[in-house]
Amino acid sequence: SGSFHGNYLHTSSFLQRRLSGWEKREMQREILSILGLPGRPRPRPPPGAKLPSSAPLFMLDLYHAMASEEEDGRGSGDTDVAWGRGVSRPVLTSLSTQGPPLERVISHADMVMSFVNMVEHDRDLFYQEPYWKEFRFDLTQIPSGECVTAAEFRIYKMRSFTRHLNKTLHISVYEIVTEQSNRESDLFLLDLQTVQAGDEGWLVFDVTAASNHWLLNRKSHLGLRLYVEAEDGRSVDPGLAGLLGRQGPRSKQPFMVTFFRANQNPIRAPR
Amino acid sequence: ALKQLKKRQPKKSNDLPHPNKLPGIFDDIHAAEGRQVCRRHELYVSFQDLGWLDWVIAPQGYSAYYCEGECAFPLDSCMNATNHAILQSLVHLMKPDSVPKACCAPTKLSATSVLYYDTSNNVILKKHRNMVVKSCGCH
Repeated sequence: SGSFHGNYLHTSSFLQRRLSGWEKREMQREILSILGLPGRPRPRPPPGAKLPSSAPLFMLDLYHAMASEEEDGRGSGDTDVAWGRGVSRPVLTSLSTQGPPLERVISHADMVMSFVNMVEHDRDLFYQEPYWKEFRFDLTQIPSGECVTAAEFRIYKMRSFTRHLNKTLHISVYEIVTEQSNRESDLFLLDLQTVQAGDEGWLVFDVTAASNHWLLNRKSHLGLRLYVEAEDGRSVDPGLAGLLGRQGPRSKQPFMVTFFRANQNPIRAPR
Repeated sequence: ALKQLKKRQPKKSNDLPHPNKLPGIFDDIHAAEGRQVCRRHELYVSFQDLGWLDWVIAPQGYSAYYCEGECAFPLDSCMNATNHAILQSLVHLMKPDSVPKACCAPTKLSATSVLYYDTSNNVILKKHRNMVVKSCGCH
């Protein structure tokens, strides 16, 4: 309802000056600073990004669950209200019943970050046993002043390519602690799940310990390694066990979700 | 300032108009000046207008609200006023040049969540505290 006169916008209650381009940029920088961002992110959509990939879909489910709760007023409250309290597990199904409940994890978090798998190494049937899959994530974008409250590695399992669908499989995820050129890498067991070969859905592994190590020493980040074993201890190719990697559909690609709690309020640069 | 007031209070006790002695005086001020009481107003922050939707996934914007209006004595009963605001309003009546009226400001704020891409195409869901005005009042 305002009217323009020269460089000024007259409104019913106050006189507002038009901002110059520089002032607009400064103001945007100020808003970004409040949001805790050093600058405007410039994401580059990866090739074939028209189809939604698993991590953004999962995060969008999480966002909608929390937004609906905020609208209901359950999570909106005052300044001390816990975030997303009582949020139900997002749409992505999980075969896992282990690990900390998602709602409890979220309520302690200020930020949830998903990481797409950047590099995948396979030691499959063309190699000697044991077979494994390795995954790596780019953690360089984690803002400083955050501490990890929980971290999950999520991987989709199809029905195994085996005749015995009721066969039991043990799937274990390790942190790669050190890599050796002349011998096997040093590994640290993070989580173990037992499933049936015929099961299908998302598997969730607790990788909180590894995330904490990586956050403390970002140079030491060597990734995760996944093994599959049959009940008799024989190594199973993860691909044959039905575990999908980078070659799978975009909506079923593995990713990592990390829950952070801010140590302090972001420090804004004085204007 | 407090000490000065204490010393002066006995001498100038008649300077403070007592509502019972001056019936309706404040109501007249309301009516005559048509003052707008402190309340919450609509303010929508649009990420779309900021041109940020290439990295902000959700929401497109959010209702942040703002507080505006006068905090003039007597503070309306419907208003969320602190005891200090009531006292400050009274002192303002005595010394309008040295003590300002109480401020109309948010009394309750809540968080909002933003889902966005970072430069590495990771997706971040972040809760930002104290971004949405839930209620306004006189402070």
